[in-house]
Amino acid sequence: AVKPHPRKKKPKYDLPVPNSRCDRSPANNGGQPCKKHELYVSFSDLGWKDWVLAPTGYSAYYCDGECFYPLGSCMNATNHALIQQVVHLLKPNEVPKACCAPTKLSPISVLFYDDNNNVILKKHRNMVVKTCGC
Amino acid sequence: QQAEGLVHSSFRRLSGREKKEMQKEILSILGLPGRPRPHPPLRPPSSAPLFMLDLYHAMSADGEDEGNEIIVNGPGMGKFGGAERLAQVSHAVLPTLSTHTPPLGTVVSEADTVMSFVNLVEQERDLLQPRPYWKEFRFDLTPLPQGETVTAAEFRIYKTLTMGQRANRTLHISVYEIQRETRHREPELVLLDMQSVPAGQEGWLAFDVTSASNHWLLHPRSNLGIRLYVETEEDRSLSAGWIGLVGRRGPRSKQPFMVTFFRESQVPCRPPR
Repeated sequence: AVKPHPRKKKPKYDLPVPNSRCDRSPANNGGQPCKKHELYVSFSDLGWKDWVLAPTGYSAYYCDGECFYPLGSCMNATNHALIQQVVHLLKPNEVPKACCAPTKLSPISVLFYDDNNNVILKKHRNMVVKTCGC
Repeated sequence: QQAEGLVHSSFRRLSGREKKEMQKEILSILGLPGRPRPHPPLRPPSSAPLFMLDLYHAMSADGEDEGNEIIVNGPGMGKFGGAERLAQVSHAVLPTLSTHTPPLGTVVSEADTVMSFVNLVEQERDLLQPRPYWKEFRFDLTPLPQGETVTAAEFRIYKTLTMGQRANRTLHISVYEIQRETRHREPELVLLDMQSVPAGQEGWLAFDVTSASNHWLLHPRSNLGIRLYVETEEDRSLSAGWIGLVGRRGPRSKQPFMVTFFRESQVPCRPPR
């Protein structure tokens, strides 16, 4: 906890208030609750079958709902949940608790060829969100 | 209906740019700067991909059985194989692809990356030249994963059955790292591993070459390859080909290769993207 500097002016910008659709209870704010969906990344659909030996693809979960802080190329699920949690602490009545924090991360292994025809087996220990708070 | 519309609005076709961004993101997760372009032809798969597929399936099975480490270093199964391993491989009932037994154990379960390297150069002093006979192999280890350290490395070579040999005769196969080459002189060699195997056995032999790969990792220019010698119990030098060790000219599924196990040297930290 850091005390704000007394002379420091309030910043011009303010934390945005989300249009809460990521709430656990649909009754709260009348929003759509978060729903867990499965996303399948197919290596053959990506046209990568010539260099990815295994697996054919992998599945992960993602949240579906109108989250104010959506997952983007620069934000993973954990960051998303952290931000929402911070905003919730600041404005508990306006922003619900983060409900889509990953609670369990599973490993994935990918077997692929490199440019020199060497074969690489890469294991990512905590990569795929298998369970989240939804 | 409105809510339904909102939900389904997220299920749309990605634009070309978004597709590229997503592909870039997945490649980045895999630790790749771009899409690899392996040189064709890749079919039929050679020994290294087959071995790696076996390893992948073993690791995947372990992943399903969460919390358990792959520990198969049971009796008669050394860390890196050996004569007992050779015997087990040749008698094991293996799936279609498996002509190999991956070196399961803590080394595998703790590895973050496993890489197989294709043998690039093969030289030998064979039966037409004076003794002692030897065979040299070289592997290009330069495309090593960054931020990872070698935990183990194996040189794998297949031994077939050959005619005209006493099955119960013991062969001593030793592998050396070539440390320095000088003109008109024998190079400086450092013993890496040695195994004694019966002449009448067939299967994969795995030699521990961890110290050499660590050396090559620190000093890539010092990578002069490895040299293999075969001797009888009477110290008689034999040609590798004569005892049935398969080289580059052998069947693709039995060609020698090197496999290296890496572990992330520090807590993985994803760079901001």
